[in-house]
Amino acid sequence: MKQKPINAFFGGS
Amino acid sequence: MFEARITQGSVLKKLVEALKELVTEGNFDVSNTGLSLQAMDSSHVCLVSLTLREDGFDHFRCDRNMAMGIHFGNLSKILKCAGNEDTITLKAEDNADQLTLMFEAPSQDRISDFDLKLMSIESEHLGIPDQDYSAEVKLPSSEYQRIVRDLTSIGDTVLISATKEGIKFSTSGDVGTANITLRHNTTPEKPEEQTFIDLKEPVALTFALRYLNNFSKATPLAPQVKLSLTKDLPIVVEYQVGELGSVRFYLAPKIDD
Repeated sequence: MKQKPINAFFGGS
Repeated sequence: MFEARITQGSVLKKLVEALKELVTEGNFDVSNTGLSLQAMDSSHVCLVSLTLREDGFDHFRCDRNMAMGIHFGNLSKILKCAGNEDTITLKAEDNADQLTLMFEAPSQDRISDFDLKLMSIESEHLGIPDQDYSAEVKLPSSEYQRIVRDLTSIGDTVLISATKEGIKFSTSGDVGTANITLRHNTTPEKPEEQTFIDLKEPVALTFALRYLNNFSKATPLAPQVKLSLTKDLPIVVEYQVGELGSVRFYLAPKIDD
């Protein structure tokens, strides 16, 4: 199984 | 000028103990609404979001927005020098390169101050949307701690599935398998011992136990913890810190290759 980095789920500002 | 005073200084001690292994450094963002922190762990799979409201402090003043770069291991060393009953005051001049921490014993006969060197930290600020989750579960924080600790001794990942039957935590490893199911239970008289399951639709997600176990270091901060789950999105593990604010941990799910 793989895991995406957490910042891939939330937009940066 | 920034100044924040909290009579119950032990809360700050517990907060930093809860965070310091997960995030080595991060910015305390202070403004006239309070103090906040967003920081990712070194592998960037989880995010800590801390919000402390200005009205939760006994005194709060912030003339200018500032980002104070903190090394949490060093802050922890200083906070260990504060007594559990001490009042703690945080102070910094505008654009300061240090944060002063003042500890006052309840009897007022011992006052100490420590200066923590601040760091310059480049950090990405993530926009976390308010959203509805498929399942929200509130349970005693000690129960959450026990579940993730027990399962960590069996496996590396946990499948969390929420259905109308309850919330099930499943893992497997070299020794075998384990399943723990909690049901909605409002029988205990004390609200903090109850389990509330708010299910909009069934959901099942897999997470690394190491991180869920690490989040449980926040157990001393709150009697209850809230888990929020939606398909393909990070789990939110949230501890309300009394009237002061909250600490939320976000962990990305494991997905099939």
